[in-house]
Amino acid sequence: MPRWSLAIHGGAGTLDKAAMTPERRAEYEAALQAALDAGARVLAEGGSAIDAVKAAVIIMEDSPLFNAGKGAVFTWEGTNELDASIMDGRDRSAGAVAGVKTVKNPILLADTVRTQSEHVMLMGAGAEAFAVEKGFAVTPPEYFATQARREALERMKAKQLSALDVDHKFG
Amino acid sequence: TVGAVALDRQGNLAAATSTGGMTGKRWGRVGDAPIIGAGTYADNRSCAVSATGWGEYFIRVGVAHEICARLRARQEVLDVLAAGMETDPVVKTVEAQYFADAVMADVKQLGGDGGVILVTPEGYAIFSFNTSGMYRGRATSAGVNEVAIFGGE
Repeated sequence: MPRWSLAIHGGAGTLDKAAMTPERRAEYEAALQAALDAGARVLAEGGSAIDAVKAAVIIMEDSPLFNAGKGAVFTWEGTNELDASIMDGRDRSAGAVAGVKTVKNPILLADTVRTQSEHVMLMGAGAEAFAVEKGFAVTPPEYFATQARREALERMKAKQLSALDVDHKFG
Repeated sequence: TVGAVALDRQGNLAAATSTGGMTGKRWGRVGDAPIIGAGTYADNRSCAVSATGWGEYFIRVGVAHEICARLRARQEVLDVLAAGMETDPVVKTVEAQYFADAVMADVKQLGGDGGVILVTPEGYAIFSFNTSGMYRGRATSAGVNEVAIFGGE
């Protein structure tokens, strides 16, 4: 049996094989490998599972290729709102944040909620105030914005497609 | 959405998920990522799970906790019936894959799509998704080191 193990994901969906050029594929594979390597390094050196998942997620939050951190999709209002959560299987301690806009790595804030608050989940302005109190730098919202995601929102708006208009229930 | 699950040398599990949500979301809409039990769950007794996909369906199914709960319940029953006999780790892996697929089928049945990653206490890293692809990767101390994108890879 393996002594340590790690799995990562960078999102799932209807991926178009035709649009996946060799160059683009290489870009994604390199980013995934970098995240995998970061987490695996922690585990191979005897580090904790909780540190390994943070190390892997941070790499993907910092990559504009994935819908998290830098490269997050846009809301209808044209902002980037970030959610994250983390859980430790040892004691089932958990931390989560929702709708934050100024925290570079939301997974680190979620972990700080887990370890330095008496709560499980904080949201919006309150979560951001908690972040500042705990020493997180305030990241300008422009940091998260990418042209590809902005164009995706514009395409959606052009089609008049929104959560309100779609003819089915969002869960 | 991005996520990671891990088992360390001390036998501890952890899960993490981070996301920007859904393009064009309004009214402070929240998906499964920050909902413990839907998009993220970890329990040393069963597994660690991180999810990605149409999050509100994952919330309704309670995907991450549901997978862990099925694995834990199965183990608890076996512990009673088999009086502590060890189950073959390979069988446990097949069961974990089965439970993950079954829960994802439940999501699909409601109309949702996406995927999950999970790691078991035995150290097996498992994927399950009902979409054409999922950006994913896994590595273990036994030498597994792979990344993939489309289904069947």
